[in-house]
Order: sequence, then structure tokens, then C-alpha cells
Amino acid sequence: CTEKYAEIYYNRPDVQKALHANTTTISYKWTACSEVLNRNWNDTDVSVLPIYRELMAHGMRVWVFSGDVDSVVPVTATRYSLAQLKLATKIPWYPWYVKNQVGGWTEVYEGLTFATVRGAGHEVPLFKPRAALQLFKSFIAGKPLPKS
Amino acid sequence: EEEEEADRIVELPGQPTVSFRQFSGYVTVNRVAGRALFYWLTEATQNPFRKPLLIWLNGGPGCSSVAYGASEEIGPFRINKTASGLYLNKFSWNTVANLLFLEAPAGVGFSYSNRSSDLLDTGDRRTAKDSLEFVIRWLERFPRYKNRELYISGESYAGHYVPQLAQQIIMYNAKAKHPINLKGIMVGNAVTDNYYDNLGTVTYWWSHAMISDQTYRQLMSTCDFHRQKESDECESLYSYAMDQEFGNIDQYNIYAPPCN
Repeated sequence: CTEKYAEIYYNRPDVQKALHANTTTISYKWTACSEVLNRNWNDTDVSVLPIYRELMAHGMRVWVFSGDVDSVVPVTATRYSLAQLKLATKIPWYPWYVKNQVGGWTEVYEGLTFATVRGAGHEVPLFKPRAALQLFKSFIAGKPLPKS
Repeated sequence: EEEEEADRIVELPGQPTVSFRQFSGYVTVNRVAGRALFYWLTEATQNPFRKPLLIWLNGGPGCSSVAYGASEEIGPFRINKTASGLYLNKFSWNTVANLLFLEAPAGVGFSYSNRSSDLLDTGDRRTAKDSLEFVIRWLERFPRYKNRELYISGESYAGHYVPQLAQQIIMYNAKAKHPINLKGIMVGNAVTDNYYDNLGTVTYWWSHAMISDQTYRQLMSTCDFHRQKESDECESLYSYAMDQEFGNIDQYNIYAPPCN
């Protein structure tokens, strides 16, 4: 329910002052999600897979992770989508570890790394913060996730 | 430097003492419409001058606010139960990088547009262009980050925002005198491909025993996952699955207690 705390905290005048926020006194309350924008979203790409291909062609590091207990954008959705890229495997599927526990599973493809985070929901760093930090460290270092 | 200092956060209400610096404020991305995006920078705990810069975007669309990434995921602070103050997140990502949270597009969180119609016709395209404009102008305000390694990350609908912004930066770099040093992207539980996302979602629901065989068969035979807007029959099947078969669960974590 942490989102509820945010709805209170970020509408406090003293917090907005400290953040230099709401300086034009927006006519509506601050809220975590804008229903108006969400309901009137004007244009959306049918697929971003073509952009992945373009980024990889430019040598960008592309990592995709998935908390495997999320049912909104679940791990099966991500795996079906990534399978369309038909990437060659560089490092075959293996369990990755954080603090002697399986943090999830991963496969390193040519140009893209896919990793699951075991037991994490949609907001991976909220549900598995330690594993998420390890994921980020490996991403920034450009190294495969730890094998032990 | 004045602009930067004007954005310096002295201390947030109820914040524990910290060693890293923070900045927040607005960057105008469209003068004519009066669109400005709100950002919050929490610098790295050690050697901020040497650490990379990470731009974090949340999803929605319409939910890329500081309520998520900054306040309950990767940011250095968590909001306490009474919203009276903050406590430290010991697994914050600002031990590894300087974190730049962006509320995008205008209309989300503190980001605003003086042209109210903007809230009714914003989409992927404007969001990507405004976010690129933000990055260019933000780097003017914080020139020490101009050549820093830049990464972009996010989750959910930011599965669109993140690669689209990266693509905009690559196009900008092709013509720019001072290219932006973008190194990579990382996305989580990311909206990626309409057809395969929908197919994978229904498959997950069935394989995790959240829906019946009958509902699974009907979804697979009635819905055309290629379509942006599903048919009424398909929509009502989705509603039936969620309302009648899921039960009172948190769809964002099917094994966690729901937030009632």
C-alpha cells in the first residue's frame, strides 16, 4: 500500500516547497497515476522489438528482466516477445545467485541479456530489492549475472 | 551553476541525514505550449563525479511519477506509513549510479502543460520527443554530466518510453556536435509487443492456474491479439476472468496479500 503514502507525502505543501515542485500551482492534486492521460493515450507502438534491433545494431547494451510472479506483464509475455528477435545464444540458460540463493534465471544472447527475478512482482525492486540491486550492478558493469 | 544551485534540495521533510546531494525542479521542453517536466536527481553515495547517470522512467501510461521508482523501488528513501517522513532504502541503486527520476509526459505527477488539451492527445511520440528535449536541456543545466556514461531504465509501459527515448538519442547523436554518451537500456516486466504480450499473459494466467480451461480456450479463440483495441466479446472475457476467476489478488504480485 506504499502508493497511498506517496499520495499524502507529495501533496504536503512543505514537501512540494522542498522539492521546488508545483511552482505554478497545478489545478489538480499530485497523484501517482494520471487517469486523464491513461484514458486518452493518443498513439502507441504496436511493438518496440524493431527499436531493440536498432539499439543493438548501434552497440547499445540491452537488458530485459522479469519478475516471475507478476501477472500484468508476465514473464511468458516477455519470453514470447524476445523469441521473435531470434537471437543467437552466447551463454546458455543458468540460475544466477545472490547471497547464496537463486536470484532468478538468465540467458545471454548476442546483443541482449534476459533475466528473471525469482519471486518478484511487477515492481521488481519493491519485492526483491537485494536481487534487483545485484541485477543493476551487473548491468552497469556489463557483466553476466553471478553463477554462484 | 545558479540554475543548478536553485534546484538544490537542502532537506526533505522528515528525511534522515544523508551524505549524497539531491536536486529537483523543472525543465521546459516546449515553450509554446508551456510544457515542463519535473525531475528529481539523487546523486551517488560515493564518488558521484565518477559514477554513471541512470534515467529511470515508470509506466502506465500516465504513471511515470516519483511514487514508484523513486519512492518504493530503487530510490534512496521510502515513505513511512504515516507519510510523516522518510527512511533509508538499504538496497538503493544510488550506491551504484546517480539516479535521475523523470515524471513524463506532462500531466504526470508534478510535470505540467499550460495547454490543457495536451493531456488529451499525448502518446508515445510526444513523450519520446519531450523526454529527449528534457535530457538535452538538463545536461545544459548540469554540464558535469555531459560526457558521463548514461543508462536508461524503467518498467511496465516504460518498456515503450525507454527504448523510444534511446532511439531519439541515437538520432540526435547522428547530428549533434556533442553526442550524448548513451551506453544502454534495461527494462523490466516491459510492455514490448502487443500480440506476444497478450498471448503470453493469457498463457501465464492458465499455466499458473488463475483461470479455467474454458476461459483460456475462449480467450484464445475469441480474442485477436494483434488488435490494439479488443472486441467487446474479448473485453468481456477478460473482465470475466479478472472479476470471477482471479479472486481478490494483487495482479502485480499474485502471491502477495492484496492492498485493500
